[in-house]
Amino acid sequence: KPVSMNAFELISRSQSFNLENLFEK
Amino acid sequence: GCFSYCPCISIIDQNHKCTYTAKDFAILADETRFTVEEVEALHVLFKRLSSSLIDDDSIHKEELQLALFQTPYGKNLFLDRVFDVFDQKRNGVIEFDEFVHALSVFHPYAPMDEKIDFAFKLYDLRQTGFIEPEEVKLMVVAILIEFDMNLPDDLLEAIVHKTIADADKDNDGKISREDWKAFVSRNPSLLINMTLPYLKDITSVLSSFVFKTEAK
Repeated sequence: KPVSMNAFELISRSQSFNLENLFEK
Repeated sequence: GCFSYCPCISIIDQNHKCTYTAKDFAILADETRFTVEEVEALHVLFKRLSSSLIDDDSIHKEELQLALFQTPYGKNLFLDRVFDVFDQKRNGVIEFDEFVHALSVFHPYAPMDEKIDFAFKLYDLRQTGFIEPEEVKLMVVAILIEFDMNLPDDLLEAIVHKTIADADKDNDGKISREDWKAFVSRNPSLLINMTLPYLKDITSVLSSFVFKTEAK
């Protein structure tokens, strides 16, 4: 149920908001 | 001139590039959660990122985008905010000292308050001092694109409404810094993206990178 979801939950798990890729190679 | 462009007390070589001295690394280590060795390791990463498109001593937005999303093209809301928050001097590029300072916030041992503050700056897209419903909506839309999902507008509005209501303690319809602090303190998992476990182990992660590069 997306309505029960807090947007910050989505944001914190989003790939586009993950700096881990800086260390990928 | 070179010195206004170059942070710390670094030396400028013949190619007008900054050469960081041991003292620079020591100062940065002193100002952050990193050891001198870790700052040196971050410098290896910085050199790679800052020369990926334009070979200078600064990370341009396209270079950060290339590193994070494997393409220098396109527009990305988060990239814009991450870049702006890293670029403390607001001169349009990320310099090494800014890079180290910003990454220090993502250290597993960085104080929670620093992470809370950094996240607030990121999500306060228009930098008004509040996270407003329009900003939450823009972020949700951007994430739905990432997940290749499409939601009807009423559902989208419902998520935005719930998000603001969850955190808006003073009931003014937007999330203030104080609202945010109280909300994430109750829900620390929302700051999971503010910690990079890699940073605890940065010297070995990056030395394996150097090894792989040399092996190539």
